[in-house]
Amino acid sequence: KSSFTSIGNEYIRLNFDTNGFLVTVTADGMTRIVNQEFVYYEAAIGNNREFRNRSSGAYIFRPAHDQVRSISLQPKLKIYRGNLVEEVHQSFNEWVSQVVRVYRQQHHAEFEWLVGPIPVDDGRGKEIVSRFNSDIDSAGVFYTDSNGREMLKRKRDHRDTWKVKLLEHTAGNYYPITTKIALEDDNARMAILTDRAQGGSSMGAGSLELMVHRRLLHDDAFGVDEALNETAYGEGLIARGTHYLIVGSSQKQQSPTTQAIERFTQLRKLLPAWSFFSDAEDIDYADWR
Amino acid sequence: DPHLSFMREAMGVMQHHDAVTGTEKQAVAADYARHLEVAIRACATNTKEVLNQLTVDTAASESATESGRRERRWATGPKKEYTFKFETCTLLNISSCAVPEKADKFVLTLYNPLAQTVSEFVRIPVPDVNYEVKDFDDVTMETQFLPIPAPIQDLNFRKSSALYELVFLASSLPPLGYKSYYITKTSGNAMKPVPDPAN
Repeated sequence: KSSFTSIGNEYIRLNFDTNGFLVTVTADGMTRIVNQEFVYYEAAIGNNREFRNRSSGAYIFRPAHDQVRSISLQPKLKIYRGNLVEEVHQSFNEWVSQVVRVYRQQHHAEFEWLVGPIPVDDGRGKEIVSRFNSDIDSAGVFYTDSNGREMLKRKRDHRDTWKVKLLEHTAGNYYPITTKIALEDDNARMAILTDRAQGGSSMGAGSLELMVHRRLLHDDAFGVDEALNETAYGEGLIARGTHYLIVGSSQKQQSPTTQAIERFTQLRKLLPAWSFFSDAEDIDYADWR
Repeated sequence: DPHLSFMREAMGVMQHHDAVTGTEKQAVAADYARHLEVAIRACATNTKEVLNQLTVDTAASESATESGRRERRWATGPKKEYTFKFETCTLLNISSCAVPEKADKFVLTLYNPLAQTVSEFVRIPVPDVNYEVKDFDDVTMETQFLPIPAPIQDLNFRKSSALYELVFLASSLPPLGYKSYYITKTSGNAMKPVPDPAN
């Protein structure tokens, strides 16, 4: 009832609340709670002389606490509608913004994020995550791809071949995502496709997260001997990228199934058409034809 | 072949895990980008040759058909070869591309690397909102213009006149084949995109 605007098409509709956050997604004839936010982990500052207590750095992800910090409580929104695409431009703060878009006749929604330069004036390294929380009862099980090929089943706080007690709950549940991370219950399924390799996890039931950017102030003593703290152009780096969200029924029998849609979308987004531009000032349309 | 070898060598360097995952220092990333840029430029000649070859094949197969508009069109005159320079826009990740920003008339050629027909929404950074897109069949495509988000426009290292993105649907790109679109800046005053009023 609180949702105040939506974008979408006949296959997928995204609803945003009065605070400017995504709140629900309607697809396959059902509406599910799906919210998305940017949060960050504060990087651990360790003692590099102790192997088990190194700082978060270029080679290891080690947050100081399992709790995340919010980036913004009320992003500013601008909504553009047209005949081909509907877009929501979200501005979270001075260094995080995003465009959420749904193209006509597409089953997926695009989240094009822009993060950086990450401020470190407070002396703390930060690792920024895009997190999608849903009401899908995934019971700690999620799936990550194996280099874009088969999907591997992951279970939070679990290893298949030994009894594990994780001392680092967050980092110990992170997995490499090359193209896709997904979860489901008996009714619904949610998948996120990436445009590049990222770290990702499911830190709660129905939740998926992907790390999009990080800036750290301490070396992790794995060889590079420098903190992951780039200052090109006089300030920290800015990263831009896209996540593709697909929500649908996990029980769908008719073609295309939700997983088939994910696979086709994955192919088309990872192997898009190559664009070549040519100046045509010297040739008119008839000659070109 | 020497042009392709340039690309082969660059791709060989890119086998390093830092180049694939982006775990390298930024100066190294910039150097990898430079390698690729040079290699892609070198291969522009190959692109032209291959597209000409595809055009020849298409013309031959279509004139062999018994009926159809394409057969008649190809039969009306000598086939012209591409003389264009094919430029790859390596700055599209910051919504910048030199050709559409400078030229009032340009051609976009899309090559589909998949073994299936696909349709794809295209986004082209442009400085204004008055452009017309036509396909090879003299059909004017439906277009939409969206503003490039302010945080992208404000990037202090971005040297671009593009303020908008031109969006259109490139439909039915043939498998392992291409389609071209002729894009012209028009003189009319077009409506600039405005956000929905605040609710």
